[in-house]
Amino acid sequence: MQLKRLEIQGFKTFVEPVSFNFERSIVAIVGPNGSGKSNIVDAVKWCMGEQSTKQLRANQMSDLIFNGSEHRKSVGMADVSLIFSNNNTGVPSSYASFSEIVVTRRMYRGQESEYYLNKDARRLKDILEFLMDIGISSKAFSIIEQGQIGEIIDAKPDMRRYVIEDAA
Amino acid sequence: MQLKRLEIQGFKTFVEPVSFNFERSIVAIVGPNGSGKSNIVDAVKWCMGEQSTKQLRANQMSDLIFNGSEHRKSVGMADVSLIFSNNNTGVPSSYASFSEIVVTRRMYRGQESEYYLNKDARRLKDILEFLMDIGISSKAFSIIEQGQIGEIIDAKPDMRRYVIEDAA
Amino acid sequence: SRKLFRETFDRINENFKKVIPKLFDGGKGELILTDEQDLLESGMEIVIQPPGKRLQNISLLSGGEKALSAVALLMSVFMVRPSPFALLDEIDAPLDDSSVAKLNGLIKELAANSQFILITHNKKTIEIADVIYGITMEEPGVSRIISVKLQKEAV
Amino acid sequence: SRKLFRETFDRINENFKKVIPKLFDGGKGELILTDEQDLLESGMEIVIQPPGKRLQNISLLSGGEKALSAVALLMSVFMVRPSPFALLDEIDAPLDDSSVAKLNGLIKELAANSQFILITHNKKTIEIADVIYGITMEEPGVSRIISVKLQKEAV
Ligand SMILES: Nc1ncnc2c1ncn2[C@@H]1O[C@H](COP(=O)(O)OP(=O)(O)OP(=O)(O)O)[C@@H](O)[C@H]1O
Ligand SMILES: Nc1ncnc2c1ncn2[C@@H]1O[C@H](COP(=O)(O)OP(=O)(O)OP(=O)(O)O)[C@@H](O)[C@H]1O
Ligand SMILES: [Mg+2]
Ligand SMILES: [Mg+2]
Repeated sequence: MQLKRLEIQGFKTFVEPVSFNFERSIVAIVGPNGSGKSNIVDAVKWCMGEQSTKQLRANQMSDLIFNGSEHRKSVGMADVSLIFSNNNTGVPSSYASFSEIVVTRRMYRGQESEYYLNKDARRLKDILEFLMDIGISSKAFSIIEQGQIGEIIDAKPDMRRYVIEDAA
Repeated sequence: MQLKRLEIQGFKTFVEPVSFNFERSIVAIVGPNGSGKSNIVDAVKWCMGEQSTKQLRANQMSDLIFNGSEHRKSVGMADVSLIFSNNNTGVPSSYASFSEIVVTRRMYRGQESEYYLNKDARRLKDILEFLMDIGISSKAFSIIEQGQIGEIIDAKPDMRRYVIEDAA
Repeated sequence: SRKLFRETFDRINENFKKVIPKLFDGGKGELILTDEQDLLESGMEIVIQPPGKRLQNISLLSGGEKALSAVALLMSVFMVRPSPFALLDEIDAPLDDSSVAKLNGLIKELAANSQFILITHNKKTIEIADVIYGITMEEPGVSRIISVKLQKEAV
Repeated sequence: SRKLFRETFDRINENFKKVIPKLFDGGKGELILTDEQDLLESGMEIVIQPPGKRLQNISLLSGGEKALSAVALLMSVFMVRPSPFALLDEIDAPLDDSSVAKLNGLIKELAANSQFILITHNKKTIEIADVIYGITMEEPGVSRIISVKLQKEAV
């Protein structure tokens, strides 16, 4: 499975819908301080089922939905989708027939999150299972937040074993 | 008081004696990763009486003395001096007659540190008092360690009052 | 004493309100005491509103915005009570080019009264220095000073 | 299972021993299990010896040396089990120009099998990208994509 696209709408500063095409091997994301680059990392982790507001740099879940700006009102919904393309390696058998798998998380202000796999409503547990099958999770070593690159070095030895476990 | 010079010998990677002249207003220190730049910050904090090994990026006090390299043996002593010039502002009266004040800390492997003010042996308490009189300390807001610039923002409100207290 | 704390706080806050818009190209900043009645125990809140954004909790600021806010506070304190020196280790690491330029502008302004020692990898920051010390490990494991470059006198 | 954990550890360690000298221009790196008899609970030590230096506790490494060591581990894992993507937010911030060049060299090598999404301010890192997304806040408080630059096909 490869990540093909990321679509964000209403999440933090991405009030306008945006779509990132990740089909090329190396994609750089640039922009001034405070422009919203790390919010993209939060959007990806949230879509993958992250439940901890601290891990999403928020104080409460409603901080994840666009809170407004000088000239715009806040909105009532955040919606993020990760689109994976099926390149026939590492695909769980139940999804072998799909050419694309879309993982979606949607949240209305003050309500619980809704999860979808290819537009079918699912539970969080199903999303986490699917992501585990394809070898990724919001806590995976392959997502490194800003300022955290040295964390694995400063961690205690027993905490480091997850790096091997994830890959096993 | 202004900082005029810093002299280091035997402290961490500065096994050879070095001297920095800080008389100009803006001094830049550059060099490759691992070359010893942050060790200079540790040397300054240590000289100012810092007692916590964690604050000095060490596991024990002997980590502060040069531990050797591929071609050199470890040494037995670390010695750091801060030389302040008396520009008649902010000088404690007991030092008004000196044109220079030299604060020195020296440590032999396995022994307690020795402190000196203008080559006279003193106690740690005397050094801390002198530095407080001239408006600086190893925990002062004006020494910012690598990666810690955002710390005051993430700190709790009660912790932040020291910034005002130091300046008062 | 309470009176001294209050006076110092007010002066630092006055500076902070002026420095934030300089560093952020607009916007507002303010320091707020959590308990004005008890000056000996009160904590301090930091309020930052980057230009065009809603007022939000400072924990939601980006990495670069937090660094700029911290620098603003440091400089505001320096204006009230310059310390014998400031030793800053790679404070420009999280900043983009335009933020680095504003930071360096502010350092130049304050350098008349204070001494700044800046550890950096950023070429733009090196440009504002009067003196540059190069640290090398030509002999592996041993730090030495390779060169001291004196920049031309600022005209 | 124990056998799988052991095998995966050994393969990652083999890679780690090769990647460290590449990133540090020499030196040695190794992963060590704290308790070989109990593979289901064992922790993992990371041993790094930069070129020409004595073997020391990794907590004494510099900011840049820690970042390079962490990257070496990440890439060693990737070589054994590439994940659908890697999302790295300013991992080059603590690195000097020569370390950035080695990091980017390694990313290019692995990009054949894996996908890298790099958030960066560093011009050298931008140069290795196939696609560059610019994020802007021309409308304050609102993030948009300003442009997508496709780099020329690598010949
Ligand atoms: N729910 C929300 N609604 C509106 N704005 C938000 C919301 N959550 C966060 N923000 C804003 O997003 C900005 C932070 O964005 P982000 O951390 O992605 O910046 P960045 O591009 O990574 O910057 P840097 O280069 O400094 O790391 C802050 O200014 C914050 O106020
Ligand atoms: N007592 C000691 N004896 C010998 N070497 C030491 C000692 N203590 C620390 N070191 C070495 O000093 C180096 C770290 O130096 P320092 O943190 O100053 O680097 P730096 O120039 O700040 O690098 P960066 O740009 O990556 O931050 C490490 O390689 C460490 O092994
Ligand atoms: Mg960021
Ligand atoms: Mg350093």
